[in-house]
Amino acid sequence: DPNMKVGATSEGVLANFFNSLLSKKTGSPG
Amino acid sequence: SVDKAELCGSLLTWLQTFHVPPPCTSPQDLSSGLAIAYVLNQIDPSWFNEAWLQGISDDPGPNWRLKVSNLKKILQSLMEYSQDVLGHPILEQHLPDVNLIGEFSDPEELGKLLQLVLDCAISCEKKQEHIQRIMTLEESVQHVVMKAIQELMTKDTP
Repeated sequence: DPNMKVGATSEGVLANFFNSLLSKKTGSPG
Repeated sequence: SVDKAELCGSLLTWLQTFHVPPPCTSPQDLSSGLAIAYVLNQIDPSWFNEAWLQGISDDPGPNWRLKVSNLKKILQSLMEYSQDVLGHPILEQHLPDVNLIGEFSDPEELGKLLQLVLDCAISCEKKQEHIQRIMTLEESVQHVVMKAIQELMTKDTP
């Protein structure tokens, strides 16, 4: 499929999502 | 939005990774709130501390009113934690009906409650530990967890 992007596998999507959560700053009351 | 009954099943699997003393294998096990309270104690022992844990009845038996009382205490603490520690109040649409959980072990409402526990885990100071643990779960479970988190993140959607 020429439209399929590299890294768009299910595993890749999950890893990207959770890694982005890990890099987010912990919420604080301000 | 995420199917809350499916969410309940997947978050039950996640909850089991905490290895808490109370049974934690079915919605019925969670309906007393005790296992959830132990998980919250592991997530942030400074907020959900020993004194708080002792305020949760450890043997409500079949008395659903006692279960609901436990669940109300847990929900109240979750709301305060979210507001005061995490800095984002829980929206009304995400609040579970604890009466339905205590009386009928309703998987949909239980799914909503566990979604709030998940929010604490992935937002607290020890979030790295919790997120990495989620990443070791089965892919299908991770997918549901991801959708649940995304749903909580889109807070401005009615």
